[in-house]
Amino acid sequence: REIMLLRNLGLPSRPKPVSPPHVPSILWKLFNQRMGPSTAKKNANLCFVEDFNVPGSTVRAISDQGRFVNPHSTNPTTTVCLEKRLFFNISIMEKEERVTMGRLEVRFGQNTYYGRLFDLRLYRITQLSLKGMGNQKMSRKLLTAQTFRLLHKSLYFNLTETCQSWQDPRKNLGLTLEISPRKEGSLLAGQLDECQGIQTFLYTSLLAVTLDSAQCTMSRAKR
Amino acid sequence: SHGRLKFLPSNMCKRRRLYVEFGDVGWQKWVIAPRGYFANYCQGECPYPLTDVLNGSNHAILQTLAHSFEPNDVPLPCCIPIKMSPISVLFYDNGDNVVLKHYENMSVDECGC
Repeated sequence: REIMLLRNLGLPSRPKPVSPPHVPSILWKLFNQRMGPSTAKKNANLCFVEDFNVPGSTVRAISDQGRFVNPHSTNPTTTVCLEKRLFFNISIMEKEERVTMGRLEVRFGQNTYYGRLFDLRLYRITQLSLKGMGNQKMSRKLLTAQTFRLLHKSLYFNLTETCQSWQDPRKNLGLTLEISPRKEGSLLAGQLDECQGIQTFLYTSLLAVTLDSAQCTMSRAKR
Repeated sequence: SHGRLKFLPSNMCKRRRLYVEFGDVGWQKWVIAPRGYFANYCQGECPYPLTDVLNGSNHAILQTLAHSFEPNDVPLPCCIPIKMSPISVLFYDNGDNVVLKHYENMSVDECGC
């Protein structure tokens, strides 16, 4: 009987979280906006997420299931400080759901005003290599590249289009994140502390907003 | 705060308070918030004649009339929710993701015949 009830709520079975992550503050904020004591419940539009200005009825903070890669294992001369595969299992979404927003957060443990500059590159994996072939047969497409200083603890990237295409599970091969030090004039290549600051890397997380068309019928605009 | 206050005899169709605590149904390990909510329910009689306060539908009025002629064949209308509201639930799914989802028709605001 319980399973039947859970299915009606869109859950295949009773969730059994193994290592439940912390609840992101943005989700607490959205929850309190909708369900808090001061909420005007009757007027709340639960099919629109005002904080992101997108239509949506479900917001998910999806855990990254990717692994770290030792960049020196495939290329001993590389200057890359951090290389990580990112994989977000979005097959958990129901068929009726349409992604209206995808935002990747790259989180660091601390920020430093005088921190050094880094280059960040985010690739989308378009073809995987066979086991044991390393990165040689893996093809990837550059999604974004930017230079940053650790002024803030988090960096955000718009992945809406990528998430929309990932709804076809065959197209979801994940991402690769690479961070390398930017060569500044006063610094010499090969310095030991080149990667200092990046060790504070904590985690990546994907915030996805979806709209269930069956649940949220959009009203026609008034003439 | 939901709906109008109605002073009806206790056996008449009206909204009854029901607070569902997720801990009581064993869902506390994966539902993060709220801890519970006012689900409420409808219970009571819809007798002849249906007064305004019973929120009788046109169908219920005619069914009541038919019942007065054929009490054994036609039952009295029943008491059901006529206005419901959604709630939002914050929970963990099976992939250890945090989900904020809104569910329609979870809380009974008004009842009628």
